[in-house]
Amino acid sequence: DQLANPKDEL
Amino acid sequence: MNIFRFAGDMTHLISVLVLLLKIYATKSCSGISLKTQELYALVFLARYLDLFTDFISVYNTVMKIVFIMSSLSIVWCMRMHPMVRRSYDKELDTFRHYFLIAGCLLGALLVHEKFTFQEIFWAFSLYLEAVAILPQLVLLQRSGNVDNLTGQYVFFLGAYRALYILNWIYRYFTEKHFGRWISCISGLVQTALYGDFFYYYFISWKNNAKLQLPA
Repeated sequence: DQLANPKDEL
Repeated sequence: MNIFRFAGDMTHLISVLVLLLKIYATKSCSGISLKTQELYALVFLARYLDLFTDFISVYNTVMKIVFIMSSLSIVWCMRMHPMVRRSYDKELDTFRHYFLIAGCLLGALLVHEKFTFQEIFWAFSLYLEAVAILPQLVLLQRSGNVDNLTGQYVFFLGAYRALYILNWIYRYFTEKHFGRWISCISGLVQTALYGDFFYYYFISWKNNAKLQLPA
């Protein structure tokens, strides 16, 4: 399933 | 990390450094909208709630701290610093930015990835960043001539999100699970709002003339 939003961006 | 995103982060950092340079070198914040600076401080505080909980990389953590500290110190400077606050165009910077905050908060409650505290504030920060430049653009139109550092500040601030759009396109084609519609759509709206500024900025650069925004 879709990964939870990867918060790897600023 | 890809070159577009890194270039975007560096452009964003440059915009902050140019603004800090302007304020500390000229001890003046004329032409700068305090409301836009307050909105940006809110954007970073709302977006980086995970600063102490999710460690991504040293670079990520350091940049988050730099953005939070610089935005708060600029707001502090424009409100408290005896010399800087005197040059603030209080009567020109009248955009009712509280409506922007309320609107974005409502938007985040309606449209978000997941109904969790962190995701709602994350969506809020993206919507708010998309419109945060409005008070500054209105102030530029009202204050007529724009000094170089202020013009460069707004230019780099607009350019960074345009580079992020290239980053999202790149990631869309290179990563399977890449669907960040909230970021992409907010980023497109944000960059579009700079459209006419970019146009007049290019004209002034081509004619080597002073940047003039039509009232």
